[in-house]
Amino acid sequence: YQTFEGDIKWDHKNITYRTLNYSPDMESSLIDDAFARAFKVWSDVTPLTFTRLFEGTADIMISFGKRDHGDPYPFDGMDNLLAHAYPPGEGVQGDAHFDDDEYWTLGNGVVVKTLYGNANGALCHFPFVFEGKSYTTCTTDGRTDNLPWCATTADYSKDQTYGFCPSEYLYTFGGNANGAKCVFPFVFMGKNYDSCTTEGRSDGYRWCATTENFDNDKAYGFCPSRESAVIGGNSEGEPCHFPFEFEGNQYDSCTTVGRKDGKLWCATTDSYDADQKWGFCPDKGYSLFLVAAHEFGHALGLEHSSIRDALMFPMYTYVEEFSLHRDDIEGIQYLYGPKTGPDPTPPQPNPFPDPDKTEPTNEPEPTTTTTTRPVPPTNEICKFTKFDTITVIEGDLHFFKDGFYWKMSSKNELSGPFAVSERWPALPTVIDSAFEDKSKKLYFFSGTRFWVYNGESVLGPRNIEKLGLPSTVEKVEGAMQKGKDKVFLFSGENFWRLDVKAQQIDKGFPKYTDMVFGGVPSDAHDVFQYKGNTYFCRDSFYWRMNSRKQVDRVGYVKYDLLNC
Amino acid sequence: WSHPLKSVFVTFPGDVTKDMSETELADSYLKKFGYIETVHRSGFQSLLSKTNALKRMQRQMGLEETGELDKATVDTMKQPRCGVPDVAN
Repeated sequence: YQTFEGDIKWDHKNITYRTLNYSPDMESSLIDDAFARAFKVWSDVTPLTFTRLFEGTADIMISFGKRDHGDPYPFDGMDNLLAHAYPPGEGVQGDAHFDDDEYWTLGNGVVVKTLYGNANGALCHFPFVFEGKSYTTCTTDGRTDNLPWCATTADYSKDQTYGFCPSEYLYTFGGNANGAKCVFPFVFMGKNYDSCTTEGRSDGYRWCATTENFDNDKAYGFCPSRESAVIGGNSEGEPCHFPFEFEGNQYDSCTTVGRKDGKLWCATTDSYDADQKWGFCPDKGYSLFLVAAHEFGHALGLEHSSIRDALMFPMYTYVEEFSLHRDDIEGIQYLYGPKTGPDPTPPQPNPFPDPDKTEPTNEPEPTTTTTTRPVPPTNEICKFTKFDTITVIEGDLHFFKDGFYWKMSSKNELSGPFAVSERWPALPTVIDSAFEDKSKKLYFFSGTRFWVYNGESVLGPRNIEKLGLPSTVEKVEGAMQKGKDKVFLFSGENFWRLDVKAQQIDKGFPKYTDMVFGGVPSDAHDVFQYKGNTYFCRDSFYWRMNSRKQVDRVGYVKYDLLNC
Repeated sequence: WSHPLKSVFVTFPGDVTKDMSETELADSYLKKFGYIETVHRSGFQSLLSKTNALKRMQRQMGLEETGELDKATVDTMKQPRCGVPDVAN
């Protein structure tokens, strides 16, 4: 780690911060929460406390901006520079700036927090099923008022929990209208506007009037980005228009054609050739939490570390389960010392919307009209880096994720997604492991329960302890056929041998996975057999072990098995 | 025999093309992040200091310290990152 020259640091421990504005990419409570968690990273290991101010000057002033945003270090559009922050001190010192030409998420794609409805502000669950169709974005299907909504569980038909998605028809942020929704059409400089606009602004932010006439009332707010809106280009905030025409060809989905950088883009009108309106398609985005935690490290007095896994390493890397590196801890404790005294009360999660507002009010529930929305494209699977389970059923590889499955035939033809609940109605959303035994019975494991499907009939759920697995086993993560009536079951770093006929674990087990299967990860979360090889998966990778127990290939599940 | 498809690249309106050469990219990166001084007294010193700057950058980023603008170094320079300089100014 490094500290700024002269070990610049705050001379007090009760640090204040203030969020000056918000990004349209995420609902403001999610942004507040990301910042609060980012500060907690540092307060967990030091005596520092962080208090949020809503007015006046705070030690750390946080803002989003684009390009020239009021300091001598302009941002550079999408990618490359993500944010910067100043070391502790007066004025701009200690402040943190985030480039709003980036797509800010929690690092793993679109995050949509719902409003109203009956889900208490829960996040949208993508994909979700409504009326037998699968949706990967918010939809207005089933409604007559054009308000986009989503389900907050995998299956709306089953769970009936839903909320409305951020849109200018629900609220605005910033501005001077206290979050009032847009009024369309509105008049600005004598001209009528039917949608949010960037006219009149040099920063590219989309806004609208919250009364019929901006010229008279001057009431306005900024429009939240919809989850399907394009990023950058010259149509930021507009949705893709499918199909669109480009160079005389029709496109039904985002494409990289025409670009050297390989980024996916789309037109926002029916013809790029005619209108030249375009933007980048939403991707995983950058984790506001991770970037903020890094920037706050600067704001507290840390410079860049040369340790790649440290938070203060200058380059961005997404990690799902973050923990502060020893180097960061030593750095910050060099400046402020270790945490002393009892643990503070952990910050409360952001409150859900005011209960008064979360009542269904007069918003009708999604109705069950016929929809024309197509099932999402099969290659939607490519956005996943990890699956709940992968197994072979009837000779086809099955990839399970969040209540859906895809099939890859032996001829490498991919189909799906299919709802698990349609084919195996007794199963829960998340399947940890599955296998098909020699008599074509299907075994599914989820947590400490398992089900056995024989055609349409089902047995279960039963507790895995019935099979002789110890009560300490929290889930079965992989299964591998061993001979006619035996199956290896994997969990953690151990595996057991199940006698399928006797429905009991054999004596002499568990054994350590790495003692028997050398060269594969000892904590694989998916194990399955396919075409004579055994695959051990961890994160986005697989280790392939041949029949001679040699690891002959390590590769990507996504690219090698799914042909993404 | 099939002919390879002809790729047509388009300059999109409003798109910020970062079509700088690798040398330009390196110069800009090394200056922006504090590895190289902006004022050089002679071309020879400039060359020396750029090699050293590259080595310093490679060390910071955990790359092999070749002092040359190799592919790994260029790729690293294109990655998303924090705007705070790596070398104190």
